[in-house]
Amino acid sequence: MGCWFSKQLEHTPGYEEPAVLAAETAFTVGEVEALYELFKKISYSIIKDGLIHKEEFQLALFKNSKKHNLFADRVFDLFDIKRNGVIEFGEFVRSLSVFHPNTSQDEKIAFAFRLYDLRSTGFIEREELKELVLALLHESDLYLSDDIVDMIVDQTYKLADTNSDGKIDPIEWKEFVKKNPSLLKIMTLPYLMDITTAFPSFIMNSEVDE
Amino acid sequence: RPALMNAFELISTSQGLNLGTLFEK
Repeated sequence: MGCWFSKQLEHTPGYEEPAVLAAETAFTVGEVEALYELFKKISYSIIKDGLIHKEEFQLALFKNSKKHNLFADRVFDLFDIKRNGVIEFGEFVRSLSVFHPNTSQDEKIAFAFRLYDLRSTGFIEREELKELVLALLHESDLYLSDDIVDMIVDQTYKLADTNSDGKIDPIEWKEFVKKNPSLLKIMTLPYLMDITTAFPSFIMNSEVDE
Repeated sequence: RPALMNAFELISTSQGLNLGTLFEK
């Protein structure tokens, strides 16, 4: 028999058991439960339905629900595994697991590839890379002439597109990242090592006796 | 010359990719 307190808890739509998610990801059960606290906080911040909508994701990232950003859009789309416009708890945990310090480099490399493969063609195309560079410059209020942007993109392409077919494929991407490991820095969130202390309120609500 | 830095290096500085802010209280 569970305690009376736990029976009063209502879960968000599409909730999945922490034990199931822990088995599939780099997180422990306790960490998944801590992530649930974070998930609830974000998913009830604007539209109170227990699902993370784009504007809630933007609010959590930028403290501004109206801030459009190509990179945040891409991350949101990859987290939204079912492609139904919202992030459910299971999607949130599975996606964040890629950013766990203990997750394999290969998984991180593959995720980063998908992030930059804007049109999901299976390649990072020159136009996509240019679009990403322009988005970054715009976001940073920087202006560079088109020539300079082309030069940066061409230079990078010369290094990454080793078979010179005009596109970067997953194998070339992997080789390129191995030579430039700093590119993967954004794929690891040290916070994820210590989420149970980051969200201690979980301790009060825990349903699991550990 | 910083203008010719690796394009991926450049875009990895985007705020939109810094998921750490999700964890800020």
